Amino acid sequence: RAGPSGPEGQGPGALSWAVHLDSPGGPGQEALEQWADTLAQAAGLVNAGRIGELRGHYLFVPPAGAQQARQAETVRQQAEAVLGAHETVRWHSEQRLLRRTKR
Amino acid sequence: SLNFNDPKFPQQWHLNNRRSPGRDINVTGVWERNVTGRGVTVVVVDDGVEHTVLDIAPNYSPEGSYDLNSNDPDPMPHPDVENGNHHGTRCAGEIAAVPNNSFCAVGVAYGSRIAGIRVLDGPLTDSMEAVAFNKHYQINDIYSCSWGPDDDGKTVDGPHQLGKAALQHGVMAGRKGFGSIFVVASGNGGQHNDNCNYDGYANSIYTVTIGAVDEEGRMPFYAEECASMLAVTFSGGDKMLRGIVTTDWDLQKGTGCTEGHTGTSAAAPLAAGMIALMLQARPCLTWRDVQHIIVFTAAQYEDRRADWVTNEAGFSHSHQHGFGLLNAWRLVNAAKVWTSVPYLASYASPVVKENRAIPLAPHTLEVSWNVSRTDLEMSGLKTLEHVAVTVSITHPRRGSLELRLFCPSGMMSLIGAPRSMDSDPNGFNDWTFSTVRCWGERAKGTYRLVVRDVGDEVAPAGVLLHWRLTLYGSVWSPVDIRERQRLLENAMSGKYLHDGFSLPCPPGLEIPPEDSHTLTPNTLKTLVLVGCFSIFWTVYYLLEVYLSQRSVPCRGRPCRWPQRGRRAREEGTDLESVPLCNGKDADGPEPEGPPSTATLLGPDGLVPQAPDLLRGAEEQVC
Repeated sequence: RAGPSGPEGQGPGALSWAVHLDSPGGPGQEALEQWADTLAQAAGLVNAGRIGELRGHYLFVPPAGAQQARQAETVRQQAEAVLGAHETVRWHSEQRLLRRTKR
Repeated sequence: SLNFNDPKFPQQWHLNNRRSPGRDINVTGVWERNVTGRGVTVVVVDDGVEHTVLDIAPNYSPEGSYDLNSNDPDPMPHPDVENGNHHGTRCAGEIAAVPNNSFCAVGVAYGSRIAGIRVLDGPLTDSMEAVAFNKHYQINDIYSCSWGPDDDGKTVDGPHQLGKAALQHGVMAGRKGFGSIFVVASGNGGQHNDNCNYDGYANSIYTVTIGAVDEEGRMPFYAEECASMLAVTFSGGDKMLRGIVTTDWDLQKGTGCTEGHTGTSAAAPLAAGMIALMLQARPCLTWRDVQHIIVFTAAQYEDRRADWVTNEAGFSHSHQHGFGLLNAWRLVNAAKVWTSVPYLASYASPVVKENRAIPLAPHTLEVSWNVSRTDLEMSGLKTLEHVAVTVSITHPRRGSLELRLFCPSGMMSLIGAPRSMDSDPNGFNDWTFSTVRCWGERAKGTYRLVVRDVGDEVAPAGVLLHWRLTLYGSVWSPVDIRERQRLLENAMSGKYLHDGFSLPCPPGLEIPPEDSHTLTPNTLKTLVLVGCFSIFWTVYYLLEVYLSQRSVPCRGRPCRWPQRGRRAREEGTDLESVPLCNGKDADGPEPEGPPSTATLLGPDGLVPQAPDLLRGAEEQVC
């Protein structure tokens, strides 16, 4: 895992992907997490943990130091290629910064 | 009769308006009956909460709090150069400032607990929003969100995929299944001609969309109109009118108290506080009950500019003020006698492809969809709550479009108001507009979407590609709604507002934060191993029995199971045994003597003997 507390600990300025997984081996949380770890690794990323309370949703981030070593575009291409092609990925989206203002 | 020693309480006109009696939220009578939000937790999702301020500390809930910007459990705001991160603390003070501590002010629900989620002090992503909306959702009952997409008159934005999923998950699983209550401010883009139907949080069926009115009940310069507005409450207006007096941070230039909190940001927390009072009165109200009670009790008032329209169910709505002013007395009295609304029923039309040009005003493009009785049979939907329309339109200048939706009753909602500053060339790509103006009306009938181009182009340039209608409501009939209206009016005297009266409440669901009930792979592996061992042992045992049988001849007679002694059964010594051929006793009565188990027991009566050891005693046994 990228951090001890999951996706909350991620610097939001960095590259990251939200991924919604279909459970590959039944409904177990542990199986999903293991599968998320494996998939993230295949995409050249690290599973930063489940997104809040949303079952099957995970945040994938580049491993520490990897983003500097590789161009962001290279990281993006590999991640998109793997996540886009895999049948257990129901949905995925690169996380972008949102503009939100106090009212 | 309540008199607090908080120095700014006399200036908190929104709580007790002495200068203009009646122009307040009508909360003091509720407090007098000990309804103060006790047992309810409200969380302010914002730039942090300074929980050490005297007005907040005693009510602060660390269990419901978190800092998503710094990833730690403490939502303490971080001072910045603009002295700007006081926003969440001010909102928290409006909700739950502690009374009678001689510090500053009093909160609407001063008996409630207040938590903070710090998320606005830094870059924000969809996944962070999703985490915020469900954070500690079995502790936090009400999420107060005084923020949203830019109110610049040209933004069309709202929760993205994860934020939407989190809102939906919150209303289903939050608050023990009664549903988290999400209160959102409708927007401050009035001076930019903005409209809250371009804000996805305001359009969401899962949120309570709250607008602002000034002390005189008018729409302030900053406020936005929209068809999805549920209700309004007080806030500041122009410079001549008073702002909201509340607790403030004491960092930077802060003094711990302010008289200048304003905007729709100041209105939404008042609504959140009033909902906390409702939840104390009746803890098992669902998220939809809360919306219904607001619709049923919000008060229409005299404001000619508001353009009030009364719908078929008798509810008055205005694009400026929603169903009217929130009134704490009415909300709490209604909550006290409220029984839950039926399940949420919905109907979605197919995506209707149009590919039709949108003419310039005064001409219009009108498309319609008829919802028949058969269409609604499956869900049971009879009367409406939210009506949503999802459209895809191309247009080189989005702000020139105007969309109106007509419900079967003829009730009109301006769901897409023209915006002079919105020159976006991309039109709408599956944007969902919503309206609450048909609340309580019958669902069956023809819905009309009327689109026109109010721009100054020479030729029409927009195309309605496709659209879809989604209806939300319940099996309540118009008669049910009228009955509920009567019930509530009967309760408004306050006769049920005492501790001795309470309707029964279901306990709610115990929803674990993690899926602790599912089988892990390791558990499954262990189960498989145990299963394999059991099968192996069974096969071995059966084989052993079979082989032992073969070695015991029955002399041409059928083998019989001996009848075992009653005493043995009573003594619990009746061991499982192989079938024996006890020819002498096979048809006779059951002997009273010692059981024949000795045939299988060893000399000590405990250890079973192998079948071949029995051969020598064959004559005695079989």
